[in-house]
Amino acid sequence: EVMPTLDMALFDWTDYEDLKPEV
Amino acid sequence: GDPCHDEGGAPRGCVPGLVNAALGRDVLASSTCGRPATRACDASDPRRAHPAALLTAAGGTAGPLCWRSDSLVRAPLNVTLTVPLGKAFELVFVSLRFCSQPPASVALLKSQDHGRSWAPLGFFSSRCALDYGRLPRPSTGPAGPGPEALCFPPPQAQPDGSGLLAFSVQDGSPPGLDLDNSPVLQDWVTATDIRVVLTRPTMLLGDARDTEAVAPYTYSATELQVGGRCKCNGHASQCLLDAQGHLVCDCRHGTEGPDCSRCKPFYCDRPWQRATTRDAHACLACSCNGHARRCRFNMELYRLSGRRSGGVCLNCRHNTAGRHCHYCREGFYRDPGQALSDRRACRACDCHPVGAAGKTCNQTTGQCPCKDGVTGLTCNRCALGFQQSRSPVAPCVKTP
Repeated sequence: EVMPTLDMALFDWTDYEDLKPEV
Repeated sequence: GDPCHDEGGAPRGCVPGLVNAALGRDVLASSTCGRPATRACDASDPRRAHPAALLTAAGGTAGPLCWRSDSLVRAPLNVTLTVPLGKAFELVFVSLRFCSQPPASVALLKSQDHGRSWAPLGFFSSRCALDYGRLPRPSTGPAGPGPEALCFPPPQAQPDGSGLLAFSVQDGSPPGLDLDNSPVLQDWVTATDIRVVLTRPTMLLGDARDTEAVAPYTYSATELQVGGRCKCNGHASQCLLDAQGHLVCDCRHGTEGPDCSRCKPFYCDRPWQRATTRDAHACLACSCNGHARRCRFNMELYRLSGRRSGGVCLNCRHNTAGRHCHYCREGFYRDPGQALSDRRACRACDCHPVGAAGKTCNQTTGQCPCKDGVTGLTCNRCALGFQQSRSPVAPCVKTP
C-alpha cells in the first residue's frame, strides 16, 4: 500500500511559525 | 613516430637532436677590427669587414670568412667572445677554428643564468699556473669525484698557420658518470651562454715583457661551434620558437616551461622528475573524474600512497567533493544511473521540509533522515500504521 504524500495544507503552523518552510 | 611515446602510446624519455647551438646566434666580441677603418679591415665595407657574426654564420657569404680583433699592442691582450645560446643546452663539445696563429692561452667559460654569472669549463695553455693558477691536466683526469675545469695544452698551430680549439665536455668529467643518473654531470654540461677568452697571443710565449707594449697582434677566428642538445630534461624531442621568438622545448609528458622543468598545472599527481632512458617519469594528471580543472600536490598523501598519487583536486564542481571529486557534497547523493564522471552524477537530496529531520541525505543511497512514522526516500509519506497529523513537529501519528 502506497501512502499519500504529506499534504502541506493540513499542517497547523500556529505554534511553529519559525519552522514554516518557504514554499 | 613520436620519439616521446612508444607504439602503445606510453611515455618514454626523449631528447632533441645534437645541433650547433651557436649557429646563427649573435656573438659579442670585446674587440673587432674596422673602426676606424684600416687598409686590411673596414667595418663599413662588407667586402673588407670581419665582424663577429662570421664566427657563427651559416656560411655562403661572398666576403671574408673570419672575424678579426683590433690590433692589440699593449696589455690587456685578452679578447672575449660571448655567445648567448638563447636557452639552456646540454653541451657535448665546443670548437673554434683560428684563421691565423692560434692563441697561446684560452679560457672557456659557461653561464647557466643567461650571463649573470660565469664558471670555467676548461683552460688551454702551456703555462697553466702562470696564466690561470692551475696545474696542467693530470693524466688520470679530474682528481675529485665530479667534473672540474682542467687545464689542457693550447691549440696547436697547423702547417698552414691556422689552428683548432676543440673541447669535449667529457674531458673535464671523470669516467663512469652518466647523464641519466648524475645530477653533477647534468649541471656540468648545462649552459645558456658560452664565453671564449683569448688570453694571450702565441707570439708572446716566453716573452718576459708580455704585459708591456709589443708588436701588434690580431686574433682571427671562424666557425665557433657549440655542439649540444636543447635541454628539455628528457621530456621533448625538439625545441621551437615561441610567439615571442624565444627558443623553448616542445614539452610532452605533462610538463611545461622553457626546459620542461615543471609539471603543467593539472599534472601534479606526483612530483616532477627528469626522464631517463628507463623511465619517462611523466607528470600525471590528477584524477578528478572530470569535475575539477585545478589540483595541488600533497607530499604527505603521496608518501602515504606508497609514492603513487599525491594530487588533491581543487574546487570540485557539479556538487561533487573529495580528493578526487569522487563523492557527492553534503545535501546531494550519488545517482546510480549516471556515471561518476557525468555532470549529473550527484542529485540534490530534496528532503521533505516537514517529514525529514534534516536536509542532508545519505550520500550513497539518497535516503533522508525521517521523523518518527515518516517514510520514503525524501520522507514525504506516513509509514504504514501512521496517518498525517496537523503538527509539523510530528507530522505522522499512529493510526488509532
